[in-house]
Amino acid sequence: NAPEMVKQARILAQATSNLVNSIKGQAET
Amino acid sequence: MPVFHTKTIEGILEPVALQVSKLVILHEEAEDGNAMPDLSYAVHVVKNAVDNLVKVGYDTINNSDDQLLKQDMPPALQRVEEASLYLIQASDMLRADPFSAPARKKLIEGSRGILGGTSALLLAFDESEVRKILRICKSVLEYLAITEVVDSMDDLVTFVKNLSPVITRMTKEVDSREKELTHQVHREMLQRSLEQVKQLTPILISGIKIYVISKQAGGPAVQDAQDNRDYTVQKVSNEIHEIIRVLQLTTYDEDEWD
Repeated sequence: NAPEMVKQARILAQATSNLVNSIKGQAET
Repeated sequence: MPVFHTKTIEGILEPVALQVSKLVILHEEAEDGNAMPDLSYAVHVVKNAVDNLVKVGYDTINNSDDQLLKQDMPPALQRVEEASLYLIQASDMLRADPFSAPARKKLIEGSRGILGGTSALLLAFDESEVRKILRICKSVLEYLAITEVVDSMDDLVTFVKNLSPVITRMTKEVDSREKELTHQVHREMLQRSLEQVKQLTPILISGIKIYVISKQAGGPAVQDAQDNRDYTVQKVSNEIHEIIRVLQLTTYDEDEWD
């Protein structure tokens, strides 16, 4: 399960980054 | 900014940690802000990713016999799940009121929670992986402890046959762990000890052989041969104890020393 957990954590980090970018983009305008 | 002690964890979390830090700063500097766009799709993607991670996390717990992992991982998984609920609540609130200040606060709490929870999860898992390497190191120490009962060539052959695969496995595991660490000082300490173990292993086997031959021949050389053998065993053991110590260090420990 090790590589799978790391893989899922990476996907979550990327999804969170995208979300934060959307929020931030708005906050910066 | 947090410092991640392995390259894998750093690679996963550092980009998002930077983003979240900037978001917090922006939030603190411009509390009112503009109207938020509809975040429901981005939040939905995060929620799916959380669900998948939580599932894999519990599978890992169920398949592991590491009691500390079983104890450390569930709170991290719960933290990630709670954080995703914050994000969903925030998204719902923003759909009703795109200027909602409590919703913005929840977005930040949720993002931080995902980051903190994922960090705790990866750390718990990483510590469990380290414990596996520690077990291998300890099994080498146990083999070294029986050196003193090797007093015939047959014993020596069996001893070498048993010791070699464990030492090889230990050096391989420690070597790949060393390459994973972000902390240069810890890497160098592991490299140095590992190199010592590699150099001392043939000296140890030769020392045991000389002891066995001396013992069979009898005479005053036996004591010297035994002392040399014990000295080498002690040196190898010390290096393995040092490896065990360094493997358990994190950059956090270093900060505490500072």
